[in-house]
Amino acid sequence: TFQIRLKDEL
Amino acid sequence: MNIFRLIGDMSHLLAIVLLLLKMWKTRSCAGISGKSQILFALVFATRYLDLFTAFISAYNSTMKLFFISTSLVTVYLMYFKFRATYDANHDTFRLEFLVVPVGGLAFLVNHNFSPLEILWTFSIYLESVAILPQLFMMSKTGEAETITSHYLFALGSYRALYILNWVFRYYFEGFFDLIAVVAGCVQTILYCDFFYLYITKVLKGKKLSLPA
Repeated sequence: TFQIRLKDEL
Repeated sequence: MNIFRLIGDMSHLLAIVLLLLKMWKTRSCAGISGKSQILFALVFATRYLDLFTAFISAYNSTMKLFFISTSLVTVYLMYFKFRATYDANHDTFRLEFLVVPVGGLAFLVNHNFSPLEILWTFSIYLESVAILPQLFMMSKTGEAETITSHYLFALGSYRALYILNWVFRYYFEGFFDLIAVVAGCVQTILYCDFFYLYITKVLKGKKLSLPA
């Protein structure tokens, strides 16, 4: 899939 | 957001502010590795590309912009404004020995074989070793200014606090990112020797000098 992981950390 | 992450982020912020203050007040970047600072700028530039593709929170975006801009300012101060004070003779770590293997690893071991994801992975791996030129430089000169050791302590503490954050998130949110956790542990381990010297020397009012 081309779903982009949401990265909430810095 | 939990307390470990918040304190971790604040520690990271404090580290960057300490470094900029040290350079600005003393008009000098003596004792600081420009190569580590170049790597940190590269870390932020490759990790925060999602500023343009995803919005998480105002906090998240503000911090990302702060990290990118201050890392560029730091590199500018070292290589242009205060270049005369830059200790290049002791800053001899070869960057290609880090960037090339880390780039290769990011291609091979990642969550998803897409450009943004590979760059994010590259950034995570690179951050874990980006302090090596700085540690290498200190081992060559055998000492560090007290303000520099405060900077390094804050910078190292940030990832250690993130490990506590990941333990917390694993138990309470079911969140687990193997790449970040392994790289974060490697990063923290690299600071352990420094942490020991910081606690046994700098906190007791002595200057950080390394055993010969």
